[in-house]
Amino acid sequence: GQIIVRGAALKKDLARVELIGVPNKPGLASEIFSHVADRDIIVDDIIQVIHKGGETADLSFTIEADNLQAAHLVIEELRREMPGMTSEVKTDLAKVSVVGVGMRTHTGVASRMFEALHQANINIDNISTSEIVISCVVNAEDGPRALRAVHSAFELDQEPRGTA
Amino acid sequence: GQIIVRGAALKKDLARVELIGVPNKPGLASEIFSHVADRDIIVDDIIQVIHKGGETADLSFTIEADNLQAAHLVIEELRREMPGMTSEVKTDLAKVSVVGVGMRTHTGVASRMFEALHQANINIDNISTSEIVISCVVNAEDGPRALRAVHSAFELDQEPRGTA
Ligand SMILES: C[C@@H](O)[C@H](N)C(=O)O
Ligand SMILES: C[C@@H](O)[C@H](N)C(=O)O
Repeated sequence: GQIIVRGAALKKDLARVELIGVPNKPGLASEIFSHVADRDIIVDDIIQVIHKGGETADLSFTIEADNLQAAHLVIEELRREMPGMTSEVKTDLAKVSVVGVGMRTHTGVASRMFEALHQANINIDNISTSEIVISCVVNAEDGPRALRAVHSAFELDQEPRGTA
Repeated sequence: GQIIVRGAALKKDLARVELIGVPNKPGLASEIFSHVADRDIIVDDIIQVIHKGGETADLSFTIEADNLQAAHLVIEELRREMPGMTSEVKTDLAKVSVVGVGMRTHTGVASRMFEALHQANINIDNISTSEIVISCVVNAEDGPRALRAVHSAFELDQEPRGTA
């Protein structure tokens, strides 16, 4: 079907929490996010990849930066429950997203977005894509420039979109 | 705002490709996906997490299972270009998704979905969530049961959704 890129948006003031080495067995994603929800942390996107042939998982989620203190408390609670787990927190991030419809074979759209950021010499941190939204986390200072690069690559300049 | 879960869907016949240890510098996401697009591989979702304090990235994407042969060729090409990179391919997967609107603080919805799968003793492989879609990759054999568990958890039983 036709791929239509409707717009791009920039979400600012994000931080990224990564939990590394979560045992890959049923119930742990639920356990982790009930802790997160209990502390009223506002979660943006969640991604998880599996490692070591299925033995462990790395769970990464972006949060609003003013939730960082609560996030650190959750990390401590979880590390007590899962001693093998480690964590990485990165601050001062932003997320640039391309929104479209019919991006079922959206590789071409994703490639174009990744290449736009490459041409702007902007490094991509977390990536999360679906048929509807392609999102790239970047350093906060690169955010506005990343949005312009994507607007330009998808010829959205004539119809500026607001920031998210 | 109000979180409204509209429906759930099951996508079958997926495989997952994971590229581990991709150097974390601008241009590599673009490089990888232009290779993938060149071979006409139909990509479902793409996720990337960053490791080692920013040194490397792990890129994971789901593809339609009949693209596996092409995917293996791409992996070989990429491994020649990026000698430090390793890969993991997992087959016989399905993806169960919950679709909603206004899931901006969607942690509660995500928790509920993760817990539904936990109660069904179904292990979650890759996870990818946004304001609109929460997706969990599971073993193919768990797919139909995962869809039922999610339908039940969100009380969608009365309005059965088709498979994707
Ligand atoms: C790691 C975690 O996602 C686990 N696989 C679960 O199903 O909960
Ligand atoms: C790893 C890869 O995503 C790299 N960070 C890039 O920007 O292309």
